[in-house]
Amino acid sequence: SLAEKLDGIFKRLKNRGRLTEKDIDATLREVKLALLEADVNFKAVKDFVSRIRVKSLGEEVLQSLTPAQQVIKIVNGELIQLLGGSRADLNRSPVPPTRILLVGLQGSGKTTTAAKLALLLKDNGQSPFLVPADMSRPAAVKQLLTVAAKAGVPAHSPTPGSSPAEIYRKAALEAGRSGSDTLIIDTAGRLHVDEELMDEASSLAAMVNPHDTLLVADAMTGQDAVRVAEAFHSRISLTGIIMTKLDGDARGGAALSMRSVTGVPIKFVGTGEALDGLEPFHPDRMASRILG
Amino acid sequence: FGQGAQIGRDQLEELEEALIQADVGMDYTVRIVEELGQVLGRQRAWTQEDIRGFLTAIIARAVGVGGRRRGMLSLLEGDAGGGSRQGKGTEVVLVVGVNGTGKTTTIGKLAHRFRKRGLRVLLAAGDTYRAAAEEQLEIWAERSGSLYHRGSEGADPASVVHDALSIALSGSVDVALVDTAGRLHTKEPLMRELAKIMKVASRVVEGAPHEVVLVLDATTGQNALVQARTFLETVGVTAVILTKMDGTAKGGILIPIAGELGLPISYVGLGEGLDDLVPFDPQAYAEALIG
Ligand SMILES: Nc1nc2c(ncn2[C@@H]2O[C@H](COP(=O)(O)OP(=O)(O)OP(=O)(O)O)[C@@H](O)[C@H]2O)c(=O)[nH]1
Ligand SMILES: Nc1nc2c(ncn2[C@@H]2O[C@H](COP(=O)(O)OP(=O)(O)OP(=O)(O)O)[C@@H](O)[C@H]2O)c(=O)[nH]1
Ligand SMILES: [Mg+2]
Ligand SMILES: [Mg+2]
Repeated sequence: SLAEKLDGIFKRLKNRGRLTEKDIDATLREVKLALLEADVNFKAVKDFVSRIRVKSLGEEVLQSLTPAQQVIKIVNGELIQLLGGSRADLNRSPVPPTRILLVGLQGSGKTTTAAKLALLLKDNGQSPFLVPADMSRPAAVKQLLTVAAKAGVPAHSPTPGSSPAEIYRKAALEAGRSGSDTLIIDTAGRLHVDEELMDEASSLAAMVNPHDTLLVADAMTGQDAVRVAEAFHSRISLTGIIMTKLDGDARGGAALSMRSVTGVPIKFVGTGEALDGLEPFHPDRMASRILG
Repeated sequence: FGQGAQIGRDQLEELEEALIQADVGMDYTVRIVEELGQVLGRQRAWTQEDIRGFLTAIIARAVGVGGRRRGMLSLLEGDAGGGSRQGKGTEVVLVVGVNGTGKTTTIGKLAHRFRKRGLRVLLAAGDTYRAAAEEQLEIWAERSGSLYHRGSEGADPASVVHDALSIALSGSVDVALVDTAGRLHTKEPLMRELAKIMKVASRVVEGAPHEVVLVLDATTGQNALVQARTFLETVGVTAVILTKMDGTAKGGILIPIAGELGLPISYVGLGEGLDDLVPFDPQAYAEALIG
């Protein structure tokens, strides 16, 4: 682990008397390696290391009997702050319905997350309504209708051949009639470099005018995470990120990259395939996971 | 670096940065840069083009270490020395990987490729778990002109595979592509289920599964290496397919995967349609990686 590596470095350095700047740089190299191994974006790592370098050259570290622990403390503290110090909740409309739009790359977990989110809101006393706006992936609508039924949440049944905009309009009317207070819209997976699909998402967002536009992103995403988050955020103005598949062993460095580069808060994490696998995001847990 | 080498410290850092950003990982980035250094170290002044050429060659060789395609997949692509399997009964290809990487879609694409060669193909709906997984595969069977078999409601995946392969044998199917549910490699009961599916397959068709294809997502970072290691260890993988290379991710993780595990990389997915699958080309991959 990083703590053990830093301990080892400092033990070797201790015999040479007072710690120097060069000694601290040796430990910062280990921090850099740990973060890269955790899939934190290269540039984000550079920024992070220069931030903690200043703090690591302080007297608390240089004079400490346990400098490794001090550095870990600084790293951990900085990570937690960058990941989003305070809790980020969903936005709720004072006048229903609240509208939540889910977007993201192919296979990231949007459809499953839509149903999980609906169940969470339902258990919280709200009355969510699911909108399947993915008409391109084979059996995508059936998938959402199936998980909606499992969650015990009503969903719109789209007319074959309709566009996402048409589906949304009809669904909104239907939801209104059934007294639902929250609309959760699932969209097709799309590449951030697919102009046509990004335009489609952008116009859908303009039409829906969501209270939350959430990027559903896979926890195992690598260096590309920054490019993806930036592209989605610049085209569709995100209000939050949902990081999925955290029940695996991916370190999840993408969380730090996405959050620190776009400033968009991580609101939830997906922790399993079942519909109860959605939890609020905890920066401190994510920090220790990233550090390994 | 040797005298006359046209590569300064800044350029070296830029190169390291490019490889890291391509998900090659620190370990293999260092190896590649060191190898480049040795090549450039000879007493000569290299041009930028020379350096690019050397680097591309190093990367192409590194990623091709596991060889390319073998067995039926090699036969499909008409690779030299691919041998012939036709008329030898049903070839069974098991497709595995973690959730959402593109297994089901890739099966559709592979089926299409086999069908274009005039082979009889059957798609087995081994994902009995995820919502609408069977319906999704059925659509790919229709699109590719393949036979399709699914189990009854709530059937056990191993029994679905058992029945599908029995049908394939009696129906003189050339290739049976078996879809499985996405599963995180960290979930032992799910990995055991996969082992059970393989055992059942071997009882129906001799030597089955003849191929175990691990489908990896190009957007995945270092965890792809862990996935490859684990799947290889627990069920044995014979080929890798890397999907979603039509995005901006460069798939650099294939280098440590090839280097450490010696796995052949057979195809690359470049989109969501039937034709969006190309045989893996180390040279093209290397050129795209260094951009
Ligand atoms: N283990 C685990 N699997 C998940 C999680 N979230 C989603 N999945 C699985 O990931 C796979 C993809 O999920 P989908 O909901 O189909 O993803 P999607 O983003 O809607 O996919 P597209 O619509 O094709 O872009 C499925 O097998 C899900 O069961 C999670 O938090 N943990
Ligand atoms: N852009 C792009 N999308 C792809 C590619 N391969 C698959 N996809 C998309 O990725 C998403 C997930 O594909 P699936 O085939 O459902 O993935 P899977 O591995 O079977 O998913 P699970 O069974 O849920 O684990 C779908 O939206 C596919 O269209 C590819 O090469 N490029
Ligand atoms: Mg979906
Ligand atoms: Mg599938």
